[in-house]
Amino acid sequence: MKLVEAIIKPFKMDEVKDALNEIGIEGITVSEVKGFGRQKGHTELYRGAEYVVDFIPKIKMEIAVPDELVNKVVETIENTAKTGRIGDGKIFIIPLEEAVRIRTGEKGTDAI
Amino acid sequence: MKLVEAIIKPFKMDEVKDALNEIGIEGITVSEVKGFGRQKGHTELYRGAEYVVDFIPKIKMEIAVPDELVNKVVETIENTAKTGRIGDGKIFIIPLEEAVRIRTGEKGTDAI
Amino acid sequence: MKLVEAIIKPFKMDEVKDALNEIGIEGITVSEVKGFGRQKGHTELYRGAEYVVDFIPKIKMEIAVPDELVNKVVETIENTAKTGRIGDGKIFIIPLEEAVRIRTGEKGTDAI
Amino acid sequence: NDEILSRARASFIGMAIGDALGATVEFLTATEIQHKFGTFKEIVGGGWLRLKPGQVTDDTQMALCIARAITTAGGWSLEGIAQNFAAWLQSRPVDCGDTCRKGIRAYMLHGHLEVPPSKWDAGNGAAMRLLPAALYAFPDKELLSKYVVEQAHLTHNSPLSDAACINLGELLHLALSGASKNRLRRRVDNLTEEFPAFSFTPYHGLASGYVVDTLQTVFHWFFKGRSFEECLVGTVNQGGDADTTGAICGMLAGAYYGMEGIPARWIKKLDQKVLAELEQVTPLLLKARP
Ligand SMILES: Nc1ncnc2c1ncn2[C@@H]1O[C@H](COP(=O)(O)OP(=O)(O)O)[C@@H](O)[C@H]1O
Ligand SMILES: Nc1ncnc2c1ncn2[C@@H]1O[C@H](COP(=O)(O)OP(=O)(O)O)[C@@H](O)[C@H]1O
Ligand SMILES: Nc1ncnc2c1ncn2[C@@H]1O[C@H](COP(=O)(O)OP(=O)(O)O)[C@@H](O)[C@H]1O
Ligand SMILES: [Mg+2]
Ligand SMILES: [Mg+2]
Repeated sequence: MKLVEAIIKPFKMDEVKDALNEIGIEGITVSEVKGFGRQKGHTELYRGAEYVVDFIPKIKMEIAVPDELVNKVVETIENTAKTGRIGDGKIFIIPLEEAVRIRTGEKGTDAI
Repeated sequence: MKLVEAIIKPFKMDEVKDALNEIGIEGITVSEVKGFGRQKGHTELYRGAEYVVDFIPKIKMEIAVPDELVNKVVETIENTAKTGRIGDGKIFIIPLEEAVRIRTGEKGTDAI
Repeated sequence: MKLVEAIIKPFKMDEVKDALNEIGIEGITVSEVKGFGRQKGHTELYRGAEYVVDFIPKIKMEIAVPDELVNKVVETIENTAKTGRIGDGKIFIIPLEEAVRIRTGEKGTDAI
Repeated sequence: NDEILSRARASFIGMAIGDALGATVEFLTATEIQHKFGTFKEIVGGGWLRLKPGQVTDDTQMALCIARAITTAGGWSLEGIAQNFAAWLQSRPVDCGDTCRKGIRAYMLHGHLEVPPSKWDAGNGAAMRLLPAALYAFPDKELLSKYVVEQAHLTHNSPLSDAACINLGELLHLALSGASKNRLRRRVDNLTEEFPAFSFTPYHGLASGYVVDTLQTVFHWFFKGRSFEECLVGTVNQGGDADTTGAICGMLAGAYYGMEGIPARWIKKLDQKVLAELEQVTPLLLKARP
C-alpha cells in the first residue's frame, strides 16, 4: 500500500476529489497548508486577488491506496490539479506498511 | 522506528492521549484535518443557516514510535478511538528511517 | 529521495526557512500543528476558571529532498531550530518512493 | 543513633529544598539568572514548569518512590521501586526526564528491571534520586554499591552514571558519619583520579543534565561554600539543570551541615506535605536497614 500525498491549489480540491470519486476512491484526508516554492515572490491568483508573497495557501490531500491503484490515482490527480501555471503542486508517494480501519479492526487493503 | 498516523474523531482526542500517557507515551503531534470517506456529509448550522458539508472534521495524530511499541500503540488507539459507528477513522504505519531530537542531537529511539 | 518532516517552535520558522534557502532548498510545505510532549502548555482563564492547555503550538515543515542532500538539510534545521530549551522539536526522515511536479509531469529528483 | 537520624533528615530535606529552589531557574544560564534575579536565593516557584512556591519535581518524587518501596517491603525491593516509578509516571508528574521515561515505560510494557547499556544514559537521572538507597545501605559500602547501581539501571545504564552514583553514595555515607570536608575532598579526589572527567578544577561552569557537568557543579560549589545556604545558592545560580544540581548539592550539604545548617525560611517554604512525608519516611528507612 502507499500513502499518496498531494499538495495542490486550493481551488482545485473539489475537482480532484470528484475525479477521485469517479475512479472509486472515497477516503481522503485533507489539511490546509502553506506552500513555499522555487519561484520567490511570484504572483499567484488566490480568491481573485494576485499575491506576491513568500507563501501560498495550499491544500494537502492524503490518500491511502492499494499498490495496484497508485498509478491511476497519481494520473488522476495530475490531470485534474494541473493548470500549467507555476505552483500547481506536488505528489509524493510514501510506503504504507500497515493500515487499520478503527471501526472494524480490518487491516491492510480491507482497511482503506 | 515507525511513524504512527491516526485519523480519529475530534471528541476522542483527549481519551486517546490519556490512554497513550498510561503506557508512557507523551510525545504526540496533532493537526486538525478534514475527512472525506464513507461517513457522508452532515448538516451544519453556520450563522443561523443550515447547510450540508461533505467533509467531517477529524484529528490527525502523529506518533513516532520504536518498533517494539508499535503494536501496543496501535492497539491502544484502536480501543480508545473506536465507537463502532461509521467514521471512527484510520491508523497508518509509515516507516521512519531516522529521528532527531533537535534540543540534544540525540538520534534514533533516544530521540523519541 | 526522503521526506524530511521537522516539528519546530513557530518563532523559528523564518530562520529555518532562510537557512534552507541558503543551501538551495526552496520547496517547503508548512502546517500549523499542536505539540504534546515534555514541554507543557500554559494555563488559561476561561469563564473565571483556570485550566491547563496542555499542547504547545508548533510548526511542521515537510521538505522532499534528494538523498545526497538529506544530511545537510537535517544539520541545517538542527542548527537553526535549536534553542537548547525543552520543546525545540523533532526531525523525522521518511522514505519517499516517488515525487511528481504536477505542472510539468516531471518525476523523481527533477520534481523536487 | 540520633546524630545519624538528624543528618539523614537534613539530607533528605536539603535535597527537596534544592529541588524546589533550583526548579525556578532550571534551563536559565548564569547570566540570565543574574539579570532576572540578581543573586537568586528564595523559593518562589515559577520556572518553565510554572511551579507553586515550594513545589518539588521529579528529583524528589522519584526519591520518594524508592523510599516508599523500601519501607513498604521492609527491605530492598527493585520490583517495588519499578512499580512505584510506573504509578508515578501514570500520575502525570509535573516533569519526567526523557531517559527516565524510556526506562519506566520499558518496565511498564515488558517488566524489564534493567535497561540495556547506552552511551546516552550518562544523564543525572539515576544519581538525583539515590538518597534513600544510600540511607538504607548505611554504613555498608558493598550494599551501597549494589543498591544504588540496581536502582540506577532501571533507567540509566552507563559507566559514568554508575560511577557518579557509587561515589555520590559514598560521599553521603561519609557526611552522615560526620566526616570533615577535607575527608570528603580526599574522597572526591579519588573519584577524579579514576574518572578525570569529573575533575572540577578549573571549574568550567557547566551545569547541564550530563552527570559529569552536574557533579562538577555540585562539587565546585559544595567545597567552595562555607554554609548550607552558600553551597546551594552558588549551585543553583549556575543555572542549567538547576533543580537537579540543587537537589544533589542539597542532599550532600544537608548531610554535612545537618539540620542546624538549613535556613528555617526554606524549610517553611517547602511543600509541607512533602516535608511531612520526608520526616516520616527517613527514620523508617534507617530502621529498615539490613
Ligand atoms: N521539495 C518540496 N518539498 C515539499 N513541498 C514542496 C517542495 N517543493 C514544492 N513543494 C510544495 O509544492 C508547492 C508548489 O511548488 P512550486 O515550486 O511553487 O511550483 P511548481 O509546483 O510549479 O514546481 C509549494 O508551494 C510547496 O507547497
Ligand atoms: N483511503 C484513505 N486515505 C486517507 N484517509 C482516509 C482514507 N479512508 C478514510 N480516511 C479517513 O478516515 C476517516 C473515516 O473514514 P470513513 O470511511 O468515513 O469511515 P470508517 O472509518 O468507518 O471506515 C475519513 O473521514 C478520512 O479522514
Ligand atoms: N514521539 C513523538 N512523535 C511525534 N511528535 C513528537 C514526539 N515527541 C515529541 N514530538 C513533538 O516534538 C515536540 C517537542 O517535544 P518535547 O518532548 O516537548 O521536547 P524536546 O523537543 O526537548 O524533546 C512536541 O511538542 C511534539 O510536537
Ligand atoms: Mg526535576
Ligand atoms: Mg532536572
